[in-house]
Amino acid sequence: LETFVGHQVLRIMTRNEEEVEKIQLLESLEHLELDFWINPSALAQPVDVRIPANSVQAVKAFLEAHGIQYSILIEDLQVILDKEKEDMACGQQ
Amino acid sequence: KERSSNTFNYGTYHTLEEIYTELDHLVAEYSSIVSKLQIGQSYEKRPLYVLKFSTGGSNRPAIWLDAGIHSREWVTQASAIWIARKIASDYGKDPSITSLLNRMDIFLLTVSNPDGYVFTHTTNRMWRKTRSKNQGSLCIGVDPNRNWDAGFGGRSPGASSKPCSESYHGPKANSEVEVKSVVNFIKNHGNIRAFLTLHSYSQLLMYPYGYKCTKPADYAELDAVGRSAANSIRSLYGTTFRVGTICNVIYQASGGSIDWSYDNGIKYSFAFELRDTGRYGFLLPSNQIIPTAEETWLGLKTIMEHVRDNSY
Repeated sequence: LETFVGHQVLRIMTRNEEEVEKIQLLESLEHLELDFWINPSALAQPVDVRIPANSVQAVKAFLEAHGIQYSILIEDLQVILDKEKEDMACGQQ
Repeated sequence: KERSSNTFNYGTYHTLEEIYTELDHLVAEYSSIVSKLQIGQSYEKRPLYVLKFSTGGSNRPAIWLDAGIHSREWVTQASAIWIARKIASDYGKDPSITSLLNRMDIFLLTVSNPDGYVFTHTTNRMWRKTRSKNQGSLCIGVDPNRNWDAGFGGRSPGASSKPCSESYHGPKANSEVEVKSVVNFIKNHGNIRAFLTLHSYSQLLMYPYGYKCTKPADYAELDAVGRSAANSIRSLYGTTFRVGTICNVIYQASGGSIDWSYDNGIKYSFAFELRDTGRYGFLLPSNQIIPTAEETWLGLKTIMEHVRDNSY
């Protein structure tokens, strides 16, 4: 079973076309293995992205360097997945 | 074997096997209006089961509803199984549903992508695509909502030609047997009047088009019905949905199911992106399944009533 310890989900608020393009640049960097839950689009729709643990710092540094606003939607994905599994086990009982 | 299935806990997530068992329970409990059809098999040979809600007649005008085409969007499969029971139990009690089923049939595919759904339980909770092998690539799976024959493979940010991408459109339209099975069923039925599909998340209610950014011929009517449905959703718990064409609300994305259904004459084609309450994304806690299903049902019902009263 794939685990997601340390994976974070960031919610990025792009404010203009230029910032959307920067996020799309991030999307193209396959080695970061980013999983966009909500893809960057032209609108002021938030962009949600799951970031593997070993890419979190690099991505945050990139966003901060370009002054792009973000918040942490999920601090550690595995914690929520463990809770979900627990709920399912209770439900089955 | 339990006679009644009201022990099924709709407030928790279930495995594919449990969902399929509950389908059988619903058929047994409401055998006068509910039957189960198999419309095909997935890539890994799992059955694709559709519930048919019908009070008789032959080849009546019908409404199609599906969930779970993106396997990690668990709240959609969970909502669909709750909605299945709601439709069955409301017939004969709710005048609106009774009059709907006295004139039309409803087909409900609760798990459109069973291989992906099982994979999210056994291997990778984040899995979205099908589990088909891509020739010449180590990467598995196609995004089944980019694989429909609607602007297929078009240059658009929302669909990729790379097999390793989450939104890979596949080698050709309908390459995914899960998509092909639905296409064949709908073409063979020939009298589907509405195509409704549940996704998550981000609280959007969309209508065509996604593969192009021009308005559909029925733009005014679809927009009005969409807004009315969004108001119904909001009336329960205040969950606000944005309404518009796929291209306007999100981005241009080719090969989507409701574009295909609309271009094939099914006027009332809508896609829902269910709630996330701004906190959990695909990992909506199970205690929000029932409120999500309840509010979604109000939106679906508004659209279904419009379809019932506006035959074309």
